[in-house]
Amino acid sequence: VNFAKLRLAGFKSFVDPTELWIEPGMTGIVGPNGCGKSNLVEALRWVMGENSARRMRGGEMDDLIFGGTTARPARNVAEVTVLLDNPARTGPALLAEVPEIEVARRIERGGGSIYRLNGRETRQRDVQTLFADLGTGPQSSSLVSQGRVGAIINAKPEERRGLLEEAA
Amino acid sequence: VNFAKLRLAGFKSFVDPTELWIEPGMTGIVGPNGCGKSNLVEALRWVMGENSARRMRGGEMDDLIFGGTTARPARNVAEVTVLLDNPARTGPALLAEVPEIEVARRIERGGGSIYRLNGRETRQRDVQTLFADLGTGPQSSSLVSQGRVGAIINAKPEERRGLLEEAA
Amino acid sequence: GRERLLGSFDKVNQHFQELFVGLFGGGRAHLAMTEAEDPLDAGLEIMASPPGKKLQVMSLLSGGEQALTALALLFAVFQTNPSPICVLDEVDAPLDDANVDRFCALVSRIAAETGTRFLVITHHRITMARMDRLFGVTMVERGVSQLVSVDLQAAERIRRTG
Amino acid sequence: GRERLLGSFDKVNQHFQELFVGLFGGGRAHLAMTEAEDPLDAGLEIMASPPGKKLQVMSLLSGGEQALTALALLFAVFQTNPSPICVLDEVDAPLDDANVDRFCALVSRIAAETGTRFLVITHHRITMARMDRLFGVTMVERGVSQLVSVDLQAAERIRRTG
Ligand SMILES: Nc1ncnc2c1ncn2[C@@H]1O[C@H](COP(=O)(O)OP(=O)(O)OP(=O)(O)O)[C@@H](O)[C@H]1O
Ligand SMILES: Nc1ncnc2c1ncn2[C@@H]1O[C@H](COP(=O)(O)OP(=O)(O)OP(=O)(O)O)[C@@H](O)[C@H]1O
Ligand SMILES: [Mg+2]
Ligand SMILES: [Mg+2]
Repeated sequence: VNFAKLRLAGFKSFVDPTELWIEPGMTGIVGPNGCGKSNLVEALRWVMGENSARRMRGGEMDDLIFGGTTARPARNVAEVTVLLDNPARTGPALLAEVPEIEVARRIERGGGSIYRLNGRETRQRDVQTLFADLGTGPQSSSLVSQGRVGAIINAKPEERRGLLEEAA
Repeated sequence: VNFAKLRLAGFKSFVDPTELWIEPGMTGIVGPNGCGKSNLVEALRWVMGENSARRMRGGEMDDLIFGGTTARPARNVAEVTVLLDNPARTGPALLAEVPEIEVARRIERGGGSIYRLNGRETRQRDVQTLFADLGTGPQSSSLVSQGRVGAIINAKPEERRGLLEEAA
Repeated sequence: GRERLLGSFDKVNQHFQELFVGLFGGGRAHLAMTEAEDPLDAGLEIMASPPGKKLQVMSLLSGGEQALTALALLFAVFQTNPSPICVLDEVDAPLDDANVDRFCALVSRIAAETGTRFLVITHHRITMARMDRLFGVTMVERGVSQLVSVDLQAAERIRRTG
Repeated sequence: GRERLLGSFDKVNQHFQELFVGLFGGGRAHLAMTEAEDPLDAGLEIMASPPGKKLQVMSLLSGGEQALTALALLFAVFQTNPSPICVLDEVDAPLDDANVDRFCALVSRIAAETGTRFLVITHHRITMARMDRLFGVTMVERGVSQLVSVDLQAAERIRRTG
């Protein structure tokens, strides 16, 4: 199963619908300070089931919804979708039969957030399990946030044990 | 009173006697990863009275003494000297009469460290007071360690009050 | 649980040693499990010494050396159990040019070996030039992010003018 | 004690607003004292919004924006009560080229205004070129640091070959 595309609308500074194709090999993302590069990483963590606003640099979950600029009004909804393609029909039992898996998460200001798996509403736990079975997830060590690369070295030995569990 | 020169011997990776002239304006320091640039900053903190090995990335104070390489034996002594010039004969009462102020700190493996002010042994408290009167010191916000520039923003409001005290 | 953890320790340790030597051009490094009644409670110690230097406390390593050591460990986990995606947000910021080169070469090797797809956020010219494709994020309208596919020349321009 | 602190707050706040607008080319920022019975126990809040963006929680600012805001605050303290020396260890690492330029211009202005002597550790080519003089730290003998005075060409070479 591969990650193929990330779609955002109303999420942080990505107020207009935006698509990021994720192709094999290495995709570079560049741009000036403050333009929204790290926001893309948080969109990916969020759709995979991240539950702590603080880990996405917000005070509360509503901080993830576009808050407006001096020229545009704030939005009340944010939605992120990740498209996984499944050419070899492998993957966890849940989805072994389908060629594509689309996971979406949507939040409304003042309300909670809901998940959808190929269009059907589903629980957060099922989404987190899906990504865990694929060997990733919001807490995966393979999502290295800005300024955090040295954290593995400065962590306590017990905190690093998670790396071995991921490798198992 | 100006900072004019820093002299190191046996301090971290600067095993051979080294002099860094500090002249007016901006002095750039460059070099590959791991060559010793940040060690220079720690030498300056240490001679001004820094008392926590952890703040100089060591486990204990002896970690500041040259530990040897595959080709050279470890040393047992480290010494750092900072030379301040005092052309206008201003400066704290302690030293208003002299044209130059030389502060030295020396540590022996397994022993404590001693300070000398223009050649005469002096207490740590006197050295710390001297630099505080000059508007600096080991904890001064004007010594920004690697990776710490964002820390002012992420600190709690009470932790930032120190900045106002420095400005007063 | 216990066998799996110890089995994965051996593999990760093996890969970590090789990757460390590759990234630093020498030296030696290894992992160790801390003492604990039950291996499931043990921690992971990192012992590393760059070429020509003595083995020492990890905190004495420089900013760039710590970043490279962390990347060697991260990729060792990958080689043991590949993840479908990896995102690296300005991990090359503390590296000098020579190490940026080695870092890029390693990412490109891992991507080819494991099939992991990499998203690499960077300000480094050298890293940009080594990518398979580039996206630029701009804020033509202040406060509103837009994503555009770019070539290396356009990326250079965005880098310079912001 | 109280008068001094409140007096210095006003001056630092004044300088901070000017420096922020200079570094970001617009926007607005100010400091605020948190509520406390005794001003000597109060904390310092930072409110900042880059040009075109709404005022928000500081943690939502990007890595580069946080570094610039922190530098504006640091230099505001300087302009209020200059320190004889300032050491900046790779503070330009998270900045894009346009912001590295603005950072250098500010350091050069502060050095001229306050007489503070700056030691600036950097890997950025642009920052090196703006310094009054350069020292290279090398490890010709592995594990042993040596300091040499260099010109820009030599610094470029050290940067590239390590
Ligand atoms: N909910 C939101 N609504 C609108 N804008 C937001 C929201 N949350 C964050 N932002 C904006 O996103 C910007 C930060 O984006 P991000 O951290 O992704 O930048 P970056 O491209 O990673 O920059 P750098 O190179 O400095 O790391 C901030 O300036 C902030 O104003
Ligand atoms: N007591 C010591 N004896 C010998 N070498 C030491 C000692 N303490 C630290 N070192 C060495 O100093 C090196 C780190 O130096 P430093 O952190 O100054 O590098 P740097 O030039 O700042 O690099 P970077 O650009 O990666 O930040 C380490 O590799 C370490 O081996
Ligand atoms: Mg960022
Ligand atoms: Mg350093």
